[in-house]
Amino acid sequence: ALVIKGLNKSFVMGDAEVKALDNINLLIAHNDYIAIMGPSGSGKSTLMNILGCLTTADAGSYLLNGQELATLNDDQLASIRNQYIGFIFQSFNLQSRRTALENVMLPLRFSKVSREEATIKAKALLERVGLAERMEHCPSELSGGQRQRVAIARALINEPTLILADEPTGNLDSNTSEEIMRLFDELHSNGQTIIMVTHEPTIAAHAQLTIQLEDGQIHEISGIHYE
Amino acid sequence: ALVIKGLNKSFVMGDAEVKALDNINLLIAHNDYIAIMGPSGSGKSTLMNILGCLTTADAGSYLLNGQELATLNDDQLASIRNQYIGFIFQSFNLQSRRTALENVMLPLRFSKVSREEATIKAKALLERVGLAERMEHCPSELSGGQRQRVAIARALINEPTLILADEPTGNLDSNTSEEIMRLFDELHSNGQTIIMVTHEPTIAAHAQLTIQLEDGQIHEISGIHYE
Ligand SMILES: Nc1ncnc2c1ncn2[C@@H]1O[C@H](COP(=O)(O)OP(=O)(O)OP(=O)(O)O)[C@@H](O)[C@H]1O
Ligand SMILES: Nc1ncnc2c1ncn2[C@@H]1O[C@H](COP(=O)(O)OP(=O)(O)OP(=O)(O)O)[C@@H](O)[C@H]1O
Ligand SMILES: [Mg+2]
Ligand SMILES: [Mg+2]
Repeated sequence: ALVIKGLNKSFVMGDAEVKALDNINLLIAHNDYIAIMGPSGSGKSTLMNILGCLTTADAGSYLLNGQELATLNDDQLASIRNQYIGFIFQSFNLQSRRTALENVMLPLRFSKVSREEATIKAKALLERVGLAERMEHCPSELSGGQRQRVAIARALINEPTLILADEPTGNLDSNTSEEIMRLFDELHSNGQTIIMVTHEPTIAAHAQLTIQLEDGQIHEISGIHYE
Repeated sequence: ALVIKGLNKSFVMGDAEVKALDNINLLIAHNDYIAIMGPSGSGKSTLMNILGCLTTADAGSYLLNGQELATLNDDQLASIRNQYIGFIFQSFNLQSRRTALENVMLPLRFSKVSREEATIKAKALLERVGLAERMEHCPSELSGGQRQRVAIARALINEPTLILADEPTGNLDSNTSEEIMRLFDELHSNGQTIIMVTHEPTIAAHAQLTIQLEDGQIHEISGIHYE
């Protein structure tokens, strides 16, 4: 479960301050499937970066499975990320000099998984997102939607319990988007927790409930919670 | 007008060949507003790169306002781009060490426009896309949708006659997307030619007609042509 209380995050530039998150309170249970929507610039990616242990808040508490993350150092946060979290970035963050296959295998580099097994898992994931014939391409040799799918596959290879997807279908046509949504539904029914930022209502509809963010604050929550 | 005949484009990797565009024929009149849709990987961005004089085809002809572009060298293509074309890239391609304002002004750097006038124009465009308060931010200090809007503003500063927009609303919420569509409608009613790749049917609906691309070929054209 994720318990967020009084989360605040600002960016300071000279004497100007941008308040990206303003007193966020949230409770997300294990195996929830949550969508986050809101205007461009409203704080969605900033919230996801804190949930994903990529950055820390200025104030407030973040309990992940009972552990307070606000006070951890970078190494401790990295360890939690590697074990439990799969993050699909809004701008993909792929390594430009490595192939799709190498990119997907990267998260397992320092794990106990053997290279053979990592290769098998990576190929299966790339096939699953429709990139069987693009495994040896580097990002510059891929279309926008293909890069997005490499980022999706990479986020899933360590079998994370918490999946954070920031605009996972932003560059995908409707058929490919549905394919990804089927994949997410499958992961959800396997017990994984999914938090997904999207600006498309038809994508958000796959989640159990939708949180609306606006100017760094939670404005409303809609949808069925716990069928 | 754009006249494309028998356009072909392949990417060769070792002994594998990816046929990205397969015998494309197209006629787009001055002041047309065209949407291009199709599956991820179907060749949309590749076609846009050729239309935008960023790359050349392997075979076929591309006449832009009566001039054959297939045989031009890089400098000649760059000159045409600077004068007539505004390109909004699927992955934005902003300069990371410059502010939003500097990024938008870049296309006018070697033009006859004075620095003062370029600054006024850039500020007006950034205000128009809702970024008045983010002009001094660099790309890493902007949200995904804010970067996208900087890319849109930059593409418009040289008052291009041909606007090529590759997924211009991919990272934008519905309100901000409508704002951008209003801007495009305005440009269109001012006489500009707009070719827009999108995967969202509600965005494509703003165009006069929609071209469907699939496996590098044009599969169908729908919509009202010349009311
Ligand atoms: N430099 C390259 N080398 C090899 N293959 C390439 C290269 N660039 C693109 N491709 C391939 O060409 C095909 C068309 O790519 P393109 O970027 O035009 O697709 P697209 O329709 O824009 O897709 P998307 O909707 O995902 O952005 C893809 O299958 C892609 O893998
Ligand atoms: N490093 C930074 N320095 C200053 N301001 C920042 C920085 N990073 C983000 N911001 C600002 O914080 C606000 C929230 O950004 P965030 O990326 O969380 O928005 P978002 O909801 O994900 O938007 P989008 O839908 O466009 O992706 C934005 O107004 C942005 O300009
Ligand atoms: Mg974002
Ligand atoms: Mg593309």
